[in-house]
Amino acid sequence: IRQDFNATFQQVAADFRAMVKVLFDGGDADLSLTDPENPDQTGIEITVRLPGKRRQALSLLSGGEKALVALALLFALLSARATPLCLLDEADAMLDETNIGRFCKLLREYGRDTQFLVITHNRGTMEMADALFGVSMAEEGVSQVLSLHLEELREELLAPAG
Amino acid sequence: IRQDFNATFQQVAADFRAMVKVLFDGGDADLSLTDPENPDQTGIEITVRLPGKRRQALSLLSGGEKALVALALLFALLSARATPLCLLDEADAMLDETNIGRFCKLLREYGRDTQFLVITHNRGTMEMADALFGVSMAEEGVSQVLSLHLEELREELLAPAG
Amino acid sequence: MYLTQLEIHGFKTFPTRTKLAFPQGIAAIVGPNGSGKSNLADAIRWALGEQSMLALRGRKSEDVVFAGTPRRARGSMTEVALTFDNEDGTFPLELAEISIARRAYRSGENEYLLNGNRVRLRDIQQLLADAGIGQGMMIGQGLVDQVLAQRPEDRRILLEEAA
Amino acid sequence: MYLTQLEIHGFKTFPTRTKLAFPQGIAAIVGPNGSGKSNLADAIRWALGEQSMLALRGRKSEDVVFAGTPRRARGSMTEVALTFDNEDGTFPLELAEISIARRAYRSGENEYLLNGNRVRLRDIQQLLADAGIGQGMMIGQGLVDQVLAQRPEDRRILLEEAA
Ligand SMILES: Nc1ncnc2c1ncn2[C@@H]1O[C@H](COP(=O)(O)OP(=O)(O)OP(=O)(O)O)[C@@H](O)[C@H]1O
Ligand SMILES: Nc1ncnc2c1ncn2[C@@H]1O[C@H](COP(=O)(O)OP(=O)(O)OP(=O)(O)O)[C@@H](O)[C@H]1O
Ligand SMILES: [Mg+2]
Ligand SMILES: [Mg+2]
Repeated sequence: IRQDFNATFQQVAADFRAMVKVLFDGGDADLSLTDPENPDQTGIEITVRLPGKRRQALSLLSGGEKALVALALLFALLSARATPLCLLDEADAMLDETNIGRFCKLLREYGRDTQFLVITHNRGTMEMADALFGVSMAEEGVSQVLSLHLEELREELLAPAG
Repeated sequence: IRQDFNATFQQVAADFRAMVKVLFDGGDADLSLTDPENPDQTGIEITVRLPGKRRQALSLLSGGEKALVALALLFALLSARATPLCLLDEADAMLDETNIGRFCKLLREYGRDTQFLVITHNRGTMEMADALFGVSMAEEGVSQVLSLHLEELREELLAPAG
Repeated sequence: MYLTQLEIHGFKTFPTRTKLAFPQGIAAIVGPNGSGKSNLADAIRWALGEQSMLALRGRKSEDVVFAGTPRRARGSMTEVALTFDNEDGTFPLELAEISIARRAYRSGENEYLLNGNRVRLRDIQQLLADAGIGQGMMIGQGLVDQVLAQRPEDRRILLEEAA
Repeated sequence: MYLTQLEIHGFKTFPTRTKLAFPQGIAAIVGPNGSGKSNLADAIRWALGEQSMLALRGRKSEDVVFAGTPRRARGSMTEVALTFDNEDGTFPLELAEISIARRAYRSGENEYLLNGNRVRLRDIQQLLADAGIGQGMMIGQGLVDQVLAQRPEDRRILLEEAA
């Protein structure tokens, strides 16, 4: 069992480093075990050094940078084991246009092995999806869901919606 | 001193209720003191009932609804005392198009007595502002700031930016 | 293996029976603030056995039952059903289609169903673990806090699910 | 009364002297992720006397000094200066223009200046309190946590600033 954990950990750490390079166009990252001898109790430390910057505490990173680091870890975990289903609720909320493009490209790539359901307010993400569901409240306090096409959605968004 | 606090509190509570009605097109809200006899130690409870919904714990509200409630409280505090300077760092991040419109309308209104500096990724908010500053990193790790006009910004956003 | 259908009834802001049919690809859920998008995600996580009411933004079990509006009485129960295509045998069951459902009553009881039969929560949990589906990949509306800001010990759980 | 100018030197990602001239109206700050927008806001809050490094996303005082890049050596000090138009006398001083500045050295010392003269932190704090400027209205990149998710006791402080 410990072999499994350590082997998985090494793979995820390697994928995490690679994923940070992809999402930030460079830079470096590490996952390390706080207690390698005790896989049942160990914690996992995350350190990141972004291009052109010194290695710094995660706290000093920007809102969008932290979101990208979190996504890098998620995609690294998916590289180790492609879970069939993944829900992402506004994971792109903090990202600028360029980073949303990177996020969408990764979803298409990992989407071959994992079914993604993404909640979003971003049009780039909507355009990337295969199917679109619009949730609305025609009656106060009561949700309804419609299967939408992108052209319908643009009208919906432009209309004075609730 | 206690008179001041209680008088202020009553006013902010009334403004908060009014502001929630403005931001949600209805509904009700309350601020209440947990310990009215001890203004130096009292806490402040917040309860909200949105249109068409039952009074519920703040936790059950949506991301955008919580942001609007927070903004309602901030604008209520500004109604009680118009602080000269207010910084808002991506306060609109969770809001949909309609709510950003409401947010911008309130900023213009309160902007007569308060100087707002808003950090944003949203074009509606950018269009509402009187002045626009673009922050970028031509050299890695080094910020530079340019005073921009909206037409310049659209090109900037469309170009493959960092 | 993929989720083909979600059926929600009486869950949060879905008092009436609502069906969504999912493609094999990527689905995006959109709509105004407060319309019910995260509630939809909560329904999926709840049907997959989520035990933490905090993770579903509530405090007690009945918080997920439709609370009522001025026009509609509150609900007395809720049911959410997930249907999966299992042609590739990811679920270790000899069935091409698998359905997992959960019911809760305002009194607090929870029931779990597999292909229409009452089972125990741990049966659902075992089945999902075998299929590699875990709550670790259900990311709520606070990505950074959920994935990064955890204590180092909690991060290990994310990794164990990937092992 | 309004902020007319911000001058940043050696603060976080601003190693060289940077000046911003503000209008009397609403200013929007835009740019890509990680470009330095929140760092700009941090500089303003820091110059206004913010004592909590946590509020500025750091741990120790030197975390706001430019940390260096492969191409540039790290800084040994930082200074941020704010210039205010005081024609309406909001600041209780007989001056049409007021400048508040703060310096910090990598060694950890902090200095506070009012119109070029060394003063104590509490002098700056008193002046800002008289003018009605408070950290309560400096909202960082986590609106809901900062304004709503506080414990009931912390909310009172917001109210006291408005009194
Ligand atoms: N048990 C319940 N009964 C009725 N309404 C509920 C219940 N639980 C939550 N709600 C309501 O659901 C609404 C939140 O819905 P949800 O979180 O799905 O919105 P959302 O579409 O994700 O919005 P956003 O884009 O702002 O995140 C709140 O207004 C809340 O009052
Ligand atoms: N003392 C310092 N020296 C050098 N760089 C620093 C220092 N402190 C923080 N940084 C860097 O500043 C960057 C964050 O900048 P900032 O938070 O201003 O971005 P932002 O423009 O607000 O982005 P976002 O839109 O994602 O919120 C991080 O990459 C961090 O490494
Ligand atoms: Mg939501
Ligand atoms: Mg920022």
